Formats: sequence, structure tokens, C-alpha cells
Amino acid sequence: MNIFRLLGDVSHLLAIIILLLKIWKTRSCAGISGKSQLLFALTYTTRYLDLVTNFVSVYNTFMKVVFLAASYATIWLIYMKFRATYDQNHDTFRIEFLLLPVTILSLVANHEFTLIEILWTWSIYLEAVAILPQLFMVSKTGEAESITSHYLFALGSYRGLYILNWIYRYYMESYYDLIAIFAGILQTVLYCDFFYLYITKVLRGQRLQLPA
Amino acid sequence: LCGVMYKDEL
Repeated sequence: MNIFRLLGDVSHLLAIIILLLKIWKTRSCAGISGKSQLLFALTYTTRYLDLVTNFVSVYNTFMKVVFLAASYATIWLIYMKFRATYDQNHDTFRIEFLLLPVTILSLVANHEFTLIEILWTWSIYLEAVAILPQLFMVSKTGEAESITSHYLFALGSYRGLYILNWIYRYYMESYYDLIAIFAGILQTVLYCDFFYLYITKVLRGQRLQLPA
Repeated sequence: LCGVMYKDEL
């Protein structure tokens, strides 16, 4: 555990909590892509299967359980409890365009051709692109609430901080995982445009509105 | 180190 990894995890946790609180407090999931949340739930489910096969640390187990629970709670809020507020007409990203390439890539580019390893690889590739339905929704409606922007910023920062963690681990522990690094860089790159808007608009007190 | 190893990251 190094400072980048810890900050990354804190940022990830913060993002999930911000989203849950936003939906709960406003009693609405307007502006939130249910599809992205479904993809994140799939990501955590397939990645954390090792929760039952091997123990890493109390921290590791605790965080995995929290991410899984929070993810399913979010799905429940969007698709059950506050379903009437779910903006389905704007959540039109075709996720099969993500699932198909991710599945093919995980079958071709993995560390080992075993079920658990392929599912782990699948989750890594899927996470990299899981935010696309949400970003598509923001671009479609042309705006995002401040709180949604904070959520996206925290969620985007998390993998960026993980990249610093991987650089650190490469030099300090000679550890690296090319699959995670490749997907992590792609994931962070996808947020770049949003980061720019967040810094130039939201942090200056303006609404996140895209140029027409 | 690279490849399959026990994964300590989230």
C-alpha cells in the first residue's frame, strides 16, 4: 500500500458515496446512467469472485464488500426505488457495443486461460469503458448537475491515481500488470475531456454545460 | 513480476 493507491481507493469510495447520497437525498436519479451502474455492478461481481477463494487482507475484503454492496444498492435505487425518476430516454448508449469487444479481448489477451482469470480480465476491460453510457448521457443532455460532476471527477481520479501507484510499484516492488495498466490508462484517457470541463467550469462555480 | 499472481488491488 502506497499513498497513490490509498488516495485512489479513497477517491473511488468517495465517488460511490457521493452517488448514493445524491440519489438518496434528492429522491431522484435524474441524469444518472443506469446502464453505467449496471456495468460497474458486473465489473465488481466478476472481479471480486476471489473474495471467496483467497484472503488478501482485512482492508481488501472490507473494500470489496463495500464496493459490491454500494453498487447493488445504487442499482436498486435506480431501477426499483426511484425508477420513476430514471431518465431512460437519455440513457440510450448501446452497451452491446462495449460488451462484445470486451468479451473478445478478454478471451484473447489474458494472463491465463482459466475461468476466474478470464472473468478478472473481463472486469478490468469492462471497467475501463463502463463510464461511457454516463458520459454519453451527459453529452446528449448537454449538461450535468454539480453533484454528478463531483461524482464523475472522483471516479475518474481513482484510476488516474492507480496509474501513479503502478509507476511507484514498478520501481519500488518491480511489480507490474500490463492488462491493468493498459486498461487503466484507457479508462483515465476517456475522462480527459470531462476533467477539462470540470476544472474550467465546475470548479469556477459554473454549471457543467457543453458547448452546443 | 508480471502475470497471474494473487491480486491485492481493487
